Order: sequence, then C-alpha cells, then structure tokens
Amino acid sequence: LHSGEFLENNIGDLLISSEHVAHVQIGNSLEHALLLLTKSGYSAIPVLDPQYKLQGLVSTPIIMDAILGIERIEFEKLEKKRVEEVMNINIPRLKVDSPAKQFIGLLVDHPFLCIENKDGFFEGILTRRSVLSQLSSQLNN
Amino acid sequence: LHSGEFLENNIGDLLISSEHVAHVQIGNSLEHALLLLTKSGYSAIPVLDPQYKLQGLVSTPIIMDAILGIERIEFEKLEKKRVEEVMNINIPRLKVDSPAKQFIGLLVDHPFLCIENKDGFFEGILTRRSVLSQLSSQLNN
Ligand SMILES: Nc1ncnc2c1ncn2[C@@H]1O[C@@H]2COP(=O)(O)O[C@H]3[C@@H](O)[C@H](n4cnc5c(N)ncnc54)O[C@@H]3COP(=O)(O)O[C@H]2[C@H]1O
Ligand SMILES: Nc1ncnc2c1ncn2[C@@H]1O[C@@H]2COP(=O)(O)O[C@H]3[C@@H](O)[C@H](n4cnc5c(N)ncnc54)O[C@@H]3COP(=O)(O)O[C@H]2[C@H]1O
Repeated sequence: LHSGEFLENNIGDLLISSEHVAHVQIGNSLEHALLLLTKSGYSAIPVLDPQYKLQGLVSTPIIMDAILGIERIEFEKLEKKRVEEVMNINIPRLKVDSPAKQFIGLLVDHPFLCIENKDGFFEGILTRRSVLSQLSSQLNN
Repeated sequence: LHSGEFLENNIGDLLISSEHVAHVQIGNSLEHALLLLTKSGYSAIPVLDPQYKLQGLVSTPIIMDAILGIERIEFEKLEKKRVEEVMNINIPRLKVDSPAKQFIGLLVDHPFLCIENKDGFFEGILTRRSVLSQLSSQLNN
C-alpha cells in the first residue's frame, strides 16, 4: 500500500451515482422522510430541491429529535412538519474532481459526502465503505 | 503510507472503551432504546445483558421497522416490545488481539465493531472513524 497509489483514487471511480441514491425533497413531510429512511434502512439521506440541487441531509435521529416533546413523542408533528424545517444544512459539498486527500480527510467525520457537478446539480455520494474497501484490498495485496 | 505501518495498528490503541459507549440492556423497552438513540444522536448501539456480555445491536431503523404497521406507525408498541425481540444478533465479535487485516476488512461493511475480552465481557467498540483518521494522517505525512 503506497500513498501514491491511494492518492490516485478519484471520486468518479468510487461514486454512487444519484439515480441509486435514496433522497427526499425539501417540501416532503417528516412522515414521508421517516417512512423512506425506515424502508431503505439508511440512517441518513440527502435532501434535494425540485431543480435537483442539494439542500441538506436528514436522518432518523434528526426527525425523532424534532418530534420529541417534554412528556412524550409528539407523533402528530410528523404530518405537519416539512423536511426543510429540520434538515442539517451544514454539510460539506464536493466537486467530482476533488483530490483524494480532501475527500478522505472529510470522510473521517462524515459517513458519506455529497458530490455536485460544476453547475451545482447533485451527482451522487461517496461513502466510507468505498474508501475502506480500497484500503482493505490494497492491504491484502 | 506503507502497509507494514498500517498493519501495525492494534485494537487497543483505537478502541473506544465500554464506559464511553452508549448501550441498552436486553430487557429495555423499545421506547427506552429509541429515546437513548435520539438523545445520543447515534444511529446504532450495542445491546448488553446484565452480566455485561454482548447480545446484539439495535438501531433507529430497526425499531421503526418493528412498529411500522400496514396503515400507520403503531407507536403503542414502543412500550410493549423489548429490545431483545428486535435486535440484530448476526454481528461480528472481535477479541482485543485481532489483527489489523481482520478488523479493517470487517469495517468495510460495518460502521463499528464490538470488542470482547477472552472471557466474553464487552470491552468497547472500534469505529470506521478511527481507521479513517489513521489513513488520513498517514496520507498527509
Ligand atoms: N442496503 C444496504 N446494503 C448494503 N450495505 C448497507 C446497506 N445499508 C447500509 N449498509 C451498510 O451499513 C453502512 C452504514 O449505513 P448507514 O445507513 O448508517 O449510512 C449510510 C447512508 O446514510 C448513506 N448511504 C449509503 N448508500 C446510500 C444510498 N444508496 N442512498 C442513500 N444513502 C446512502 O451513506 C452512509 C454510509 O454508507 P456506507 O456504504 O459507507 O456504509 C453502510 C454500508 O456498509
Ligand atoms: N456525538 C458525536 N460526536 C462526534 N462525531 C459523531 C457523533 N455522533 C456521530 N458522529 C460522527 O458520525 C459518524 C456516524 O455516526 P453514527 O451514529 O451513524 O454511527 C456510529 C454509532 O452507531 C457507533 N458509535 C460511535 N461512537 C459511539 C459511542 N460512544 N457509543 C455508542 N455507539 C457509538 O459507531 C458508529 C460509527 O461511529 P464513527 O465514529 O465511525 O462515525 C460517526 C462520527 O464520525
């Protein structure tokens, strides 16, 4: 395993392209988002707008936190609240040509990274799994 | 970054020890587990028995799936069902002296791994973050 080899990895080869990425729209209800997260089994997914631009991330803990009242879980809020109101907008956004050092550094603290093209349209995601799978196969050579 | 260096990583140096790991007991209700997952912000945590032995993992999607009825989310099941009934028992278990090749290979498909001592008591967890942080710092040297 030589860093040179590892640093040659590029996002294009590791990307899960957008048509295979589960996502929700900013205007969807929390109920819709919770059902999709539960059915897909993913703990967090991207939030897009109608122009297919990235707006944030939503996860099951974020939704549960938004409906947790003082005395009980207020499930009636699931239909009333929109994803836009609770999503995490403070997320890294990478371009397809970002270098390996940058995306590996960001994956330390993020389970996945959202990738945009130069016009800002959502291209797909890069996951920790894809980098760890490269590391594991290089260590076994 | 040479594989020799990377393969010298051992679990002892990377471990999050059990007193810092959020966990639930097999007899806890799904409501208790859902509140702990929501408050901690973790998407999955270990399930232990009263002797502090590892029994499985529970996550927010697993709990939501267990209460999802055909027409609506059946929230009254949260108090009635126990963690033991829904937890995932099919998880890798590692000993503290497992080699790097083994735990890196397992982290490809698991966000974290549970570590036991030779008597089977829960020692702590090894996360993808800890391995990616090693990789990132070695690539930057
Ligand atoms: N249906 C499935 N089939 C096979 N393995 C599965 C799986 N669901 C989860 N996993 C495994 O569990 C890891 C954590 O999934 P999680 O949903 O917490 O966290 C996921 C999820 O939040 C997001 N993600 C991954 N693939 C996605 C997709 N197609 N659409 C939307 N989000 C995705 O990226 C995070 C990291 O993904 P990563 O692959 O590194 O890591 C995944 C993968 O190793
Ligand atoms: N409170 C917090 N402070 C700082 N960063 C946080 C955080 N909560 C989550 N993260 C970040 O998000 C990643 C995914 O967290 P998640 O809860 O899905 O998935 C976590 C969680 O299911 C479990 N985990 C990690 N630390 C834990 C702990 N102390 N107790 C119980 N479970 C833990 O291991 C998985 C992988 O952890 P990893 O560190 O690789 O990856 C973490 C970490 O990079």
